Amino acid sequence: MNLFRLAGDVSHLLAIIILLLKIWRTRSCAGISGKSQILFALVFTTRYLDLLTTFISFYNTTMKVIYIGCSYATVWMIYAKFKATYDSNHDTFRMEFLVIPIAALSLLVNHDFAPLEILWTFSIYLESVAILPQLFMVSKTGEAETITSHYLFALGLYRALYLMNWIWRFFAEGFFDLIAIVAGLVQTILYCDFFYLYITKVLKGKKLSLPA
Amino acid sequence: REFTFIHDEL
Repeated sequence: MNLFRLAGDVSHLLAIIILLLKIWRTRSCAGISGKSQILFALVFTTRYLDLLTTFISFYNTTMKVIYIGCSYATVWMIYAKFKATYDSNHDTFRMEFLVIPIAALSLLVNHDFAPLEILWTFSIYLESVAILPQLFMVSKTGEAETITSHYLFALGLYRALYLMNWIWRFFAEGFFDLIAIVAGLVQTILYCDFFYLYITKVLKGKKLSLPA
Repeated sequence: REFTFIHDEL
């Protein structure tokens, strides 16, 4: 564990909690892509199956359980509890366009052709693009609530911090996982345009709106 | 061959 990774995990946790609290306290999931949240629930489920087979540390297990629990709670709020506020007309990204090619890719490019390993690989690839329905929704409506942009920033920052963690681990331990690194790079690059808007607009007190 | 990958990150 190094500082980059800890900061990355905290940023990830913060993102998840910001989103949960936003929906719970406003009693509304307006502007939130349920499809991205379904994809994240799928990411956590397929990645953390090792909870059943391998014990790494108390920290590791606790965080995994929290991520999975929060992610299902979010999906439940969007599709059940606050369904009436869910903006499905703007959440039109086709999930199968991501899930099917990624399932195929994880069968072809993985560390080991074993069920758990393939599911782990699938989750890494899927996570890298799972935010696309949300970004698509923001670009479709042309704006995002400030709290939603804080969520997106924390979520994007998490993988950027993990990239630094991987650089650290490469030099400190000689550890590198090419699948995670390439997918993490793709994931971080997808956020770059948003990071730019966040820094130039939201941090200056303006709402995130895209030029018409 | 009984090697399984341990993914220690989240």
